[in-house]
Amino acid sequence: WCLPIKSTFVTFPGDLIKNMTDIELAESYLNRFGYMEVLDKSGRQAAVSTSKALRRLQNQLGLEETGKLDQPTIDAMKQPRCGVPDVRN
Amino acid sequence: YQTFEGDLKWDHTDVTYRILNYSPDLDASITDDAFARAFKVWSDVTPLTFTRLYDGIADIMISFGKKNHGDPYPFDGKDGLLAHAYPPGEGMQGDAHFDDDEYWTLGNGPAIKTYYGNAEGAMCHFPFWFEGKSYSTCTTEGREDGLPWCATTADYGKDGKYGFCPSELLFTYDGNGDGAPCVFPFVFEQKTYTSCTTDGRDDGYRWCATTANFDQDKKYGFCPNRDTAVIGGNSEGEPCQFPFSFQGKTYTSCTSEGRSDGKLWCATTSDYDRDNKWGFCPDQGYSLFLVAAHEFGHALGLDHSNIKDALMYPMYKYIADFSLNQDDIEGIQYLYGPKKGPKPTPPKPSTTTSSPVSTPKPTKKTPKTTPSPTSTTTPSVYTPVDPSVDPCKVDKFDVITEIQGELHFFKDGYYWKSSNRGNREHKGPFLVSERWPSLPAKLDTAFEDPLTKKMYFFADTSFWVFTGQEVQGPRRIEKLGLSASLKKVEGALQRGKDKVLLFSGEDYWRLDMKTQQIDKGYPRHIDVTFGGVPLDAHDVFLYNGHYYFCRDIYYWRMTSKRQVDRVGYVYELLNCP
Repeated sequence: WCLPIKSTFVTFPGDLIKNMTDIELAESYLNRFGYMEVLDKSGRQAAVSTSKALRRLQNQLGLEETGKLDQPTIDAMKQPRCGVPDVRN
Repeated sequence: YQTFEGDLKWDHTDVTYRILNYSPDLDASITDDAFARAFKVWSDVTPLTFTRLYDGIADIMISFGKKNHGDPYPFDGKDGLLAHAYPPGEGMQGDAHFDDDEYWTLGNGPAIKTYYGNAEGAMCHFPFWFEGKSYSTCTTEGREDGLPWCATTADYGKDGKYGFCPSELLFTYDGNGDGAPCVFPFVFEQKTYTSCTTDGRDDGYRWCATTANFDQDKKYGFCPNRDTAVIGGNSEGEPCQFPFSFQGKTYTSCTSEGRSDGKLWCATTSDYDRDNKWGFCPDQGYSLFLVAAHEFGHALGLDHSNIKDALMYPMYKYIADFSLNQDDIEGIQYLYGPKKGPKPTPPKPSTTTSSPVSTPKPTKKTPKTTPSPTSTTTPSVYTPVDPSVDPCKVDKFDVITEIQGELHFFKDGYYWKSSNRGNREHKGPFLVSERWPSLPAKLDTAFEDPLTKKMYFFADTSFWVFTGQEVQGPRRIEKLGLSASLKKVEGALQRGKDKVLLFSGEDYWRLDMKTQQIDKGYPRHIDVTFGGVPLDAHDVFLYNGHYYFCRDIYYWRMTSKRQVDRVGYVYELLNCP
């Protein structure tokens, strides 16, 4: 009775949300909502580091700004939300 | 709060919107109401007004869609992205799109409006008791025709109140089938279908033919989702099949096995491994009202806020008693300024009952194991008025109409007059019988013929025509070409010199005063022409070129361009102190 239950994840047909790793989820989220590419002072679009993007996201969502992909940030990324980007370029 | 770069905003305050389609999850009236309430969130704190259009291009075009739905930003199936909207501007700008792979509710589980039965369109009450068993979904138990039904109170056995739940056997929506139910089996491209299908479509919406042969008649409608239907997956609209087997195990309820996201799902056939047919189990759903209020914030020019309690915060959170956060108010008032004039009138309880929906059509469709109801209508409470009673305390007049430039307020055989000219104090009470003998005490509506100045009075299914004190009638309203099933005429609007619109329930008819007959093409639904007024108005009249729709002590005033420009108390019209 102490044996852990081993779940096997399957790919459900028609399911758009794939079994992503947290890092894949974060990359997708930061890109989609405008955190990865920002306009610099000269108006050019510039890529920012993931850490910087995470800080920006954490600031926007009122989370502790660690710049790391911590659990509260992952949880926030999994919340249902509006599709309008948070950072508009 | 944040606004979009350049402070994008509408350059006019009378913003229009149009609902292009509906979700199968929610009744159209609930959807309409959710959107109207969502707009009101913003119009309550700004000078903005919102008028619904039924055709043409509106500032804010609202639609439901799935995945790739015609713009560069596809939705992502259930959960995740719920909706998006564009900031103000031309074309797609200002539009709001809602992901129809979500389960749209009012935020706390299925919101099921009933049809027919004896509950006058009330919502299902879950759970409810029937024959010693508790039900948390609509059921076909007790019936042989397969129509799902629910009780609208906690105990069907005690109260006997019920209605039918949305299903393809009851009605369809949109399409060109005029809401008729599906006809099974039907033929589509020489193939026979015994249930709703997504074949022939690439948007995932389930449809059916409303005649036996689509190839021949081309009549179709979309199938409403049953409350027991799965959401998304590849079996949208199908019920869970219990028990089902999955990876060699048998399941008798929804499970999260096989998924890393913990979401509950079920198979829609008895063997998932063989058929791979599945969907998510219905949950609390997302509040269409809350999501729409957020999206309309974008459509008006607000970007996302980083205040967690603000409506414009990007994450969804269900709130039962919603009110705008100060951050949202400051944001929208930065763009449009504060609302001018009196504060919106809060609703307050009335001493008379009023039904929120139209009288249900008589039906014999009752759960077979229980007695049929003896009456399908709720009696209204009739309150006689003492003539010494202040009309300013009357909470519901029988009739309000303009006669020779003065507003007349009728109640139980008495009437009062008020005018916006000269001495503005109201006068009365006067006895109706002294000026218009032979009328009953309880009238439903009245109007003055603009050309002949004859007075028309309606009570129940009869009408009278007065030339001075000379009367013709009572005559049956069928003489005018109105349906014999009509119970009463509740309002009248003069249109030009020879037409009068007559209102009853949610419909209106156009009476030609010359022929004394209803014009062809009527009735029409009030909502189609007079958007934004209550559908259960019990007084409708013309005064000073405005249309007035009254419900209890409130009136909705509409301009001749059919824009609601004021909501106020009826006693303002009576010039009450």
